[in-house]
Formats: sequence, C-alpha cells, structure tokens
Amino acid sequence: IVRTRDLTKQYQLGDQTVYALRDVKLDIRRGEYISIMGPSGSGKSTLFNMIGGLDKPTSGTVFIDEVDMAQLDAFELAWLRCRKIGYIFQTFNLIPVMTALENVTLPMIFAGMSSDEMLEKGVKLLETVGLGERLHHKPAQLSGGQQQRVAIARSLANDPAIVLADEPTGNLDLRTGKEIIELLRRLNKEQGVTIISATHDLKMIDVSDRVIWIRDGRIERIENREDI
Amino acid sequence: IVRTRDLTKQYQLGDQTVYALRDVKLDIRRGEYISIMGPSGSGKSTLFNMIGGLDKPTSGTVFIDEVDMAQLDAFELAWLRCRKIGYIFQTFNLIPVMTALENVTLPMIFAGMSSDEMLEKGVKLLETVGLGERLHHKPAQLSGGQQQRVAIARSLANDPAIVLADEPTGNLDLRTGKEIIELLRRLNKEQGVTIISATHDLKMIDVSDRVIWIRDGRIERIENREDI
Ligand SMILES: Nc1ncnc2c1ncn2[C@@H]1O[C@H](COP(=O)(O)OP(=O)(O)OP(=O)(O)O)[C@@H](O)[C@H]1O
Ligand SMILES: Nc1ncnc2c1ncn2[C@@H]1O[C@H](COP(=O)(O)OP(=O)(O)OP(=O)(O)O)[C@@H](O)[C@H]1O
Ligand SMILES: [Mg+2]
Ligand SMILES: [Mg+2]
Repeated sequence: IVRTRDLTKQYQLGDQTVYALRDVKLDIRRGEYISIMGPSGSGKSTLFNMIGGLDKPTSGTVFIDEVDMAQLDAFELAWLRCRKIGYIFQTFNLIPVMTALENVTLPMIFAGMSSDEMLEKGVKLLETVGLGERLHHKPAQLSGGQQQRVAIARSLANDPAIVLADEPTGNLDLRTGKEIIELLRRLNKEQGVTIISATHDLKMIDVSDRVIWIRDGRIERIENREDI
Repeated sequence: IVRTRDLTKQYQLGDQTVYALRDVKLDIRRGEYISIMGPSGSGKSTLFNMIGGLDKPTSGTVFIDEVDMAQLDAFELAWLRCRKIGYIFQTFNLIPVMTALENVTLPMIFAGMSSDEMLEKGVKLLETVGLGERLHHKPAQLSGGQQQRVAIARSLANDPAIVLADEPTGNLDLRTGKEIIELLRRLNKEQGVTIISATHDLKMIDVSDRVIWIRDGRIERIENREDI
C-alpha cells in the first residue's frame, strides 16, 4: 500500500545541511502493523510527513497504492489526506478555538457526512478514547494526554485505510497507553487498517508485524515479528 | 522547600465542575528527587502550575521556603520564577521566532547576566543535552525530542534550586531519555537541586527518593525509595 524509493529529505540552513532522510527504501503491505523506532532526531516525523503527503521530498518517490504522490494534483492529494489516511501528530495539532467534539468532527465535514452522522460518530469516537465526558472542552482545558486522545479520535473520523501515528502514547500513562495500543491493534486485526506508528514505546513491539529501526535518516534494520 | 496545604483547583465550565486537585497536602524537602506519577488527567500538570506559581489555586496554600506564594507581589513572584525555579513544560513552550540558543539564554537576560556569560553558558547547556550542533535552529527546524531538550537546557539557565519537570522524557528515545534522567540525577546528587518531575516514565523511579502517586486530583499514596 505504501512504497518509497530513494527517499531523501534534506534541509539547508545557511551553509549547514541537515539530512533528515537518506535514500529510504520501504515497502509496507496492506493490513500491516508497522512500528518505526529510532533515536530523537533520526527522521521518524519526517518520514511520516513524506508518506502522508504533508511535505515533499528533496528527491525520491512515495507511492500510495502504486500512485506516485508527486503526480497528484491538489484535489487528489486533499482527497487522499482526508479520506484514506488518518494522522496522529506528535504535537496533536488540535484547533484551539474548537471543542474536542468539533476537532473530531471537522474531517467529517470535508468528507460530506451529515450533521447527525457526524455528531453520533464523534461522540462514539471520543467515548472510545475515554473522553465521553469532555466533549465540549477546548484543548486548553484538557490535559496533555487528553489532547493526545482527542487527536487519536480525530484520526479515525473518516475510517481511514492507513493510520499514521507519530508517538501516539508519548503523553499517556501505562494503562491509557495500553488501551490506545489495543485500539490500534483491533483496528488492524479486525478491520484491516494499515497502522504505521513512530514510537519510543516498547509496548508497541508486541502488536507489530514488523519493526523498522531508523537512525540518522536511514533504515538501520527491519525486524519481522518472528525475529523479535 | 515546598509545602502545600489543602490545595484545591477546580474549573467551572457551564454547569460542570472539574476538580483538577483536591485537598493536596505535600511536603517536599530540599535536595529531594520526587517523581509524581498518575494517569492522564489526574492533576500532575495542574499541581506543577500551583507549585511553580504559574496559576492560583481555588483554595489552599503553597509555601516555597516557608513563604506563602499568595503573599508575594508581582516582582517577588517573577524573581522566584526566574531565579529559583527552572521549568520544563509538557509542551516545551519554546518561543518559535527564537533560535535554540536564544530560547536557552532568554532567562539569563532577566537574571542580569552579561552577554559573554550568557552565550558561553547557553552553548554549554545545549551541548550537555546533545544539541551543540543545532544552536541556531528554530523550534520548527527541530524534532519533537530535540525541542524537548532545548526546553530542558533552558530550565537550567539560572542554576535553579528547584527544577519542575513535566514529562521531560515523553518524546525521547530510551537512550536519550536515560541521558536526561542521568543529568537530572547528577544535578540532584552533586548540586543539591530539588527535582520534582511528573512522569509516565518508569525509568524515573530508579533515581527518585520518593514517588508520589496521584489520581483524580488526590494523592493516592507516597512511596519511599526503600519501599519500591
Ligand atoms: N524544518 C526543518 N528544518 C531543518 N531541519 C529539520 C526540519 N525538520 C526536521 N529537521 C531535522 O531533521 C532531523 C529529523 O527530524 P525528525 O523530526 O524527523 O526526527 P524524529 O525522529 O521525529 O525525532 P523525535 O523522536 O525527536 O521526534 C532532525 O535532525 C531535525 O532537527
Ligand atoms: N484550563 C482548564 N480548564 C478546565 N479543565 C482543566 C484545565 N486544565 C486542566 N483541566 C482538567 O483538570 C484535570 C487535570 O489536568 P492536568 O493537566 O493536571 O492532568 P495531568 O495529570 O497533567 O494529565 P496528563 O498526564 O494527560 O498530562 C483534567 O481532567 C483536565 O482536563
Ligand atoms: Mg518526531
Ligand atoms: Mg500533564
């Protein structure tokens, strides 16, 4: 479902070049649960931005369902980002002036869902992440981990085929973190959603089909489940 | 060094009352290393904001060095926050238009340090957290964990007596997280800095003198090191 070839991203800052990604070659199959692990600054979020069509590579190619993302026009890219991929950002990226429920239902507006459907689904998603009592709270009125969970609920708004999760359990306690991992596992096993998760959380390894280790912008090694 | 008595913080939202803290009684001694653990939404950041003079309680009292914080005027409170307490926020709170070095040296300006001293110390602090090569990068040009480390460096700008650390390793990989915990441990053991850290990171327990477990705004139990 996702393929990258020779994917490179570099940033030029004055006379300093930072290589966020270097010639990344990756094949991710439909329905896989992939964890991407690596040190701080190793390129995980950058890889996410590439796969998710949120940024362009310096060179190289990203294919989603065999379509080269560079060939998509603005409308096609927007459709992909709205309907096929759910994002859980490392910094949540919630809209401060919107309530939890409004944040979760916003993607549904773009997908053309009716008001009643949106509200019902938004409430259900927030209940799923343990926030059924906090629907009308704005991000500033929620703890760090609660905001993260709103972001998780939002990523599922349009039943994505792929969930890109950047540190989804970083601000969560052990038990809440396990609940979120279980939610992602069920999505994967029961609904065939492809999960691609950057994480420092070793609990993720248990539910992953493969773990991709990244360092200094390169894939260091890939471990299959049997090897772990 | 820090005492709280009957500390309560509640938020009123329409007809809903959220109790972030309920009658918290806490005594923290000079030179202790304290970890505060608890589920998402249990009140850790709120407790930090109280102790750190960043917000006012609904009722109850916070004493820093036997001085009631409610009795401090604006100038005294600012002095305390600048010179005595170093903050590591859960969301980093870096200033986007400033470079890493400028973020780290900003508190030093308020403390009246000379330009040369500031630059030397700022560079040294960023080197200590592994960012010696990224002095002139702005937050948007740094990864999540790198931003967190800039925030850690900034908290040490004015050699605080107390470091309040809210999830300091949440965005860090295992190795970088251990390095930061070791840094805090050395500050504590070698320089007598009081460390108060909210965390979900079980590695913190090893270096803590006491662990305070918080749930639904209340102190659930306090474990001494020998008990752990
Ligand atoms: N906009 C940018 N401009 C310059 N450099 C950048 C930019 N974004 C990221 N980088 C650099 O690229 C490298 C990879 O960053 P990335 O955010 O992908 O790391 P990461 O693996 O997600 O790290 P973390 O675990 O800390 O979140 C880092 O060195 C980072 O500083
Ligand atoms: N400004 C606010 N208005 C209303 N409620 C708030 C506000 N700030 C925090 N709360 C609520 O108070 C409770 C405690 O929040 P707090 O941020 O202290 O939790 P926390 O223990 O730090 O959680 P986390 O581990 O997720 O960061 C939560 O239920 C939160 O939603
Ligand atoms: Mg990242
Ligand atoms: Mg918090």
